[in-house]
Amino acid sequence: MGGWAIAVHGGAGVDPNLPAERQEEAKRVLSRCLLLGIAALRGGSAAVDVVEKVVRELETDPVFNSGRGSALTRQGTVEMEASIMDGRGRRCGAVSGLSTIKNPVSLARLVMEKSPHSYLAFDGAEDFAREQGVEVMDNSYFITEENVGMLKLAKEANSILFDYRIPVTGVETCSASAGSMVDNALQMNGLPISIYAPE
Amino acid sequence: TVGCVVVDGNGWCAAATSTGGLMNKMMGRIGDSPLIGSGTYACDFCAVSCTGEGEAIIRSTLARDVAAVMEYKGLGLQEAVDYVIKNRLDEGQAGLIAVSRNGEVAHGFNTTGMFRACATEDGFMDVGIWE
Repeated sequence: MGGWAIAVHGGAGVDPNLPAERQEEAKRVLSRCLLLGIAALRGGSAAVDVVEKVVRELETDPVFNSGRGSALTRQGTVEMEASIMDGRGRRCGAVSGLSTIKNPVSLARLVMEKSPHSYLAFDGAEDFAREQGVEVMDNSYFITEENVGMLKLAKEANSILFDYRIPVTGVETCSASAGSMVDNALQMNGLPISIYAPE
Repeated sequence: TVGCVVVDGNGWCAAATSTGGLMNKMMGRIGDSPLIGSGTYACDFCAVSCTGEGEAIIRSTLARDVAAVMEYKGLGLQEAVDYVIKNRLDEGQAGLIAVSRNGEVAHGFNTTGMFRACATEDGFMDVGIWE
């Protein structure tokens, strides 16, 4: 056996023009969460307990797009999803379509441990969450001002994608400048990569 | 998307992934994160959490494939990660983190960057974004 090890991520597909301060902010959150996991492992915690603890912390920080600061649907609503898997026995739990659950990963764990199922979604998942007494939040907790702005940009880009009139607003967030977006021409799912939250 | 993979002092692996999905997604869209075997997987060999273009990750069953090539092809963890990033994503853009039961950590991505951090019991620690 080689001892414990841990890795965390906060998303891929990063805008190459992400401002330095946003990069540092993301690294600070990652480091904090990593240290939280390291402390738990040094204390002898089980792997499944550590991944839940660390992801809860990441969900609570709006820097990344899960939980608080969640990405938004076209309608401006939140539909969060999460899963957890314990390699010991290949047990797993998953949830989708959550709009009020503060920590989706913990509900996924409850699906794994307290339900006869592997995956619950939308109303069924929300009902199960209430049965289990998990912490719920008002919708405004998840929807940040920044993400509302990014949704607006995404919608605008979607409608003007083909004539390259990329909006210049939002440069102060993680979006790139208009010129660099055109120059880089990096796209994901047909949209300029800069439109996406740090993902 | 956020995720964490861990192998504990007893050699047991676990993975967790959580996300709000893609900005401007259609109502009802399911991504790879909650799909066991696609965005998240853990077994006796390793634990994997993925991020990026969910539709591509789903098509490639990316997380499970890391474990599968370790089990059936006999690859090491980083080799397995490199293999699936290169050979399973087609033109999709994604990244992943992984740990093995032997206490190794690995990551891979074909995107511009990936927010990630890792540490091992022997004192190695790394935090990065770009290649």
